Amino acid sequence: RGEAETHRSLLLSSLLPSAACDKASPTGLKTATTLDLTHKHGPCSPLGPKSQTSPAQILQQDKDRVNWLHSRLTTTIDVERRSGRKKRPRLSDSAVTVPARDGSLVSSGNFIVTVNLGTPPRPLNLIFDTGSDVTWTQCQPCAKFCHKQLDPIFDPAKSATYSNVSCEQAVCQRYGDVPGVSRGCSASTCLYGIQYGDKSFSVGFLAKEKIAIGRDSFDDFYFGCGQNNLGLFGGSAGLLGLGRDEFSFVSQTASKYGKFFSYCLPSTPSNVGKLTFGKGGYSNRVKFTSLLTKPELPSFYFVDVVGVSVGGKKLTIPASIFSSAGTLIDSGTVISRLPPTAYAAIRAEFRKQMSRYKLTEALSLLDTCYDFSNFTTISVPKVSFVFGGGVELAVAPAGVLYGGSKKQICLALAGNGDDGD
Amino acid sequence: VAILGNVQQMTQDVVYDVAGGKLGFGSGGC
Repeated sequence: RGEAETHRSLLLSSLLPSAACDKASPTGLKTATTLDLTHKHGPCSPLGPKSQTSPAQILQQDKDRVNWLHSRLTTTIDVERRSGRKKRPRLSDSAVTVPARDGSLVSSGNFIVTVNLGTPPRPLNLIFDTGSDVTWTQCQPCAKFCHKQLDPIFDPAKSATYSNVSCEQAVCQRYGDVPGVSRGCSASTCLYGIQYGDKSFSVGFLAKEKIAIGRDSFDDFYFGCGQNNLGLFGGSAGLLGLGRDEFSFVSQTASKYGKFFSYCLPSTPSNVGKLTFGKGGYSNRVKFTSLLTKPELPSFYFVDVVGVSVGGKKLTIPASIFSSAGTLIDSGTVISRLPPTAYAAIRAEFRKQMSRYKLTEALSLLDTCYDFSNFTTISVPKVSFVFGGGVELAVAPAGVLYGGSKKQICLALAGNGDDGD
Repeated sequence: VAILGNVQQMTQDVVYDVAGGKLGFGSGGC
């Protein structure tokens, strides 16, 4: 009985990918503003099986994503130091002012939603991302480069409600202030450029268009009409930016939804989740903690992690370990990254409680892996994060372990390089 | 910074009340 309160017994098969899509999930809760949310690489993905990627590749791309997130902080500081005040680089000199860094925005752990753009509406499968602000899609005529995507590439010439933004408009100036965005001008037409590292970017026209989700539509939605798009976008048509900036989808639809949204990510790629805008659509079990901001990283959603428990044991980790660098919540990062002091404590306790199982070699950034070849059912310690106000996130079993086969399933957490990161 | 990734968010209702400055978690959302 004691173990039932601190551990979960689970079928190994529930952790491994399935070839079939279980569409049953939350569709019963669907409302006008709730969208299906699918894993980019699973059998439910509208992008199809061609986009499937191995766990090792996903983890490598996840490293790139985290490097990019960390570089956002150092880039901001660099620019501020050079100019003496906060300043965003122009598109024309972005190569000088934004250091080239490893990393790509779009890792393989991303989720897809479908929106409609233009008049008549064209469906587009976009990556849903709380870690960036700009919504963009590939646009005809793809003047420089468009990657392969599932949907027909959006053609502004076939929409009755599309218009480019001119350089003289104030919105063009302000778009250049979006974190990570550079702006430019070509023949009086406003250009945007979003550069995520040394591999992923989108450059094109800043435009205004009608966008629809479910039965709701919004005129004059500002988005990037990409003419040069390169990166690990895996068949998607672009990105839906759900960050905090004034040009994010969340801010541009604030008049209707009041900057209120929620989501549920499915436990496996074989299930469907949901993304809801506006109040409602979530369970009454939800408990709230404070959403924090960091002035140097204004796009991101920060939370106040104060502790972690493993198998019902609250670990002794000084609160300052979490508070010194802060913690952001991101839909685009796969594996949580913790201060190394905190991760070391979790790993030690997890290994102790999992000592009946055989450790095996590391999987990329995951260093606590087990060979469960001889098991069909295993017992796993419950892992919980505790936030300010006593709110607890009891991680689902699918969020404690990660792997591609029974021979190598790992603790799905990793440490940062330094407690100050 | 530390990052709370999407694997740990799976099956949770994650609720953003940006204007109200609150973030909610609830188990068993999907």
